[in-house]
Amino acid sequence: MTRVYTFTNQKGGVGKTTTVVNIAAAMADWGYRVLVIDIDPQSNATTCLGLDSRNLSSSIYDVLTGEQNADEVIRGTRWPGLDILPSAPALAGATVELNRTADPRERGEHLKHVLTSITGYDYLLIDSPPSLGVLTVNALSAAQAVIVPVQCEYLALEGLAQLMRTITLVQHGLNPALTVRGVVMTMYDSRTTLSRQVAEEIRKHFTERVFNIIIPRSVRLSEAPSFGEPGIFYAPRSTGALAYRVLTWELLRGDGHE
Amino acid sequence: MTRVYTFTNQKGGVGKTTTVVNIAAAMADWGYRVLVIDIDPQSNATTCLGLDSRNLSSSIYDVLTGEQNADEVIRGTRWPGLDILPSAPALAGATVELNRTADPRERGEHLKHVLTSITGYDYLLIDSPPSLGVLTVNALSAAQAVIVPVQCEYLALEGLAQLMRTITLVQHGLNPALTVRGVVMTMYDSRTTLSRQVAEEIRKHFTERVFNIIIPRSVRLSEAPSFGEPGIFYAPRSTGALAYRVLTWELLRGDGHE
Ligand SMILES: Nc1ncnc2c1ncn2[C@@H]1O[C@H](COP(=O)(O)OP(=O)(O)OP(=O)(O)O)[C@@H](O)[C@H]1O
Ligand SMILES: Nc1ncnc2c1ncn2[C@@H]1O[C@H](COP(=O)(O)OP(=O)(O)OP(=O)(O)O)[C@@H](O)[C@H]1O
Ligand SMILES: [Mg+2]
Ligand SMILES: [Mg+2]
Repeated sequence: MTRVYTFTNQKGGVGKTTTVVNIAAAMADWGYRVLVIDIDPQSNATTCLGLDSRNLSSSIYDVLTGEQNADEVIRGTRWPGLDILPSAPALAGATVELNRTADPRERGEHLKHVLTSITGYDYLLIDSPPSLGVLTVNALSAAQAVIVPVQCEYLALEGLAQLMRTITLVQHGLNPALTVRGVVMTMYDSRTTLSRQVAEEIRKHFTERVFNIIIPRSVRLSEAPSFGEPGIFYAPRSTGALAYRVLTWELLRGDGHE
Repeated sequence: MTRVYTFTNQKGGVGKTTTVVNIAAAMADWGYRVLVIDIDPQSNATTCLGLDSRNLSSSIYDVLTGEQNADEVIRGTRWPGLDILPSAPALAGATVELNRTADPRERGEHLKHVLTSITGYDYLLIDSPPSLGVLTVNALSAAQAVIVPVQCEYLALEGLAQLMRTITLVQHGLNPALTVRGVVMTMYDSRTTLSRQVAEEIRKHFTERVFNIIIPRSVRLSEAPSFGEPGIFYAPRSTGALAYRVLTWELLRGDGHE
């Protein structure tokens, strides 16, 4: 059975893209077939996997607007088992178009319909934009579960309540089966009390839904995108890469894979 | 003459809110009358200035939808000379409503009309959300100029081309008088080559439009929001606070104030 996860948090810069890309890479490295779905107009996940979103002949924009089928737009990457449904800046325009659809259910289910035609993957991992707009609602209604990356900073903590309210709304409407698969703490800096305090707060609120591994702040992870590689391939022995390997293992084990 | 600046960058977590809040505070501290306009549904600027966006009776949402006048919603803060037109989570709903307006000019000019009724300030500083959607377009069409905070990281650098394209679109349509006041480099970590390389790239592309002062990464700045205070008041002698004072001085001097 294909598992579909969306990585969502409206707070900007919390590590959504970095988390999607590194989990996808680790899964592919261990033999799983993974598709990354980039539904962010910034197309950062597309860049992190080595593609140039400005030079693509087609993107998820063409699929969401019905111009093309997903299998015509999906591309392979340099790493076997790791494919991508890329984004492009044109997607920013889709927001206005998608918002034009009067029926809220239809507006929120474009991606869900697209995913029904995609087969042959163990995991579909969706990278969503930093907002609670129509693209994020599409991601939440298409996914089976949400993974929430949270930076260990105060403002990121504040935004969690708003995110949970939105998830509840989607559960009562477009996607009753949606669950929260877990919260991932990112960019943890063990030298600061702020990181420790925020991590404590997150554990207090989310208890067992917090992944055990915490992703540390690691400059190697932020260098990797400029080489078009996931951190776990760019700097495999860095603390950040190792943490993402452990996170992926924790996720796979929780899903019943050994 | 009142100057109206918007702090815009669709890349998330680059320091938009932190920059608005600290410049506003430094200006007020030096006797200027400043209004912060929070048009981000996350309402982080509202939080950073000591208000609780969930307990406000009214917000910018009510002003944009025509329910209330701006002067009924604007509030003072603890610091003389520093007021705020606060945001609230309800603003996320406004995006769908504002997108419903068929005429693109009308859709993008709600905030512009609101600002015509606001008087008595030296500076209006707008904090925009991490997207290029209707709320950011409203900010770009209401402002005289854009200040672009950019984190010294690769993905933030990549997004600048998309941002400049959007600014050009607004200049050719809704706001021909819009200029780019400057690019502010933030979260600079002098220990990493990445920061140095990205800073070099930014200076190469934007030349004299880059503010001279670079804002360093400073944990005091990220602690301040949990106390509801701008960094320059919470930790006045920290490197981050001092850098924001210098940035404010540079901005004021460039605007002709001594
Ligand atoms: N653990 C980490 N250590 C150091 N840097 C990191 C880490 N995780 C992410 N980064 C860097 O921090 C920045 C923000 O991360 P990223 O872009 O993945 O966040 P995001 O939530 O996807 O952002 P957006 O909201 O814009 O989509 C990027 O420059 C990234 O390279
Ligand atoms: N110079 C700095 N040093 C250390 N931390 C910083 C600095 N500037 C901002 N921060 C912290 O980094 C995070 C992102 O900053 P901020 O929220 O201001 O960015 P933003 O661009 O407004 O984000 P969003 O895209 O979500 O609106 C916050 O937790 C903030 O406290
Ligand atoms: Mg991202
Ligand atoms: Mg902000």
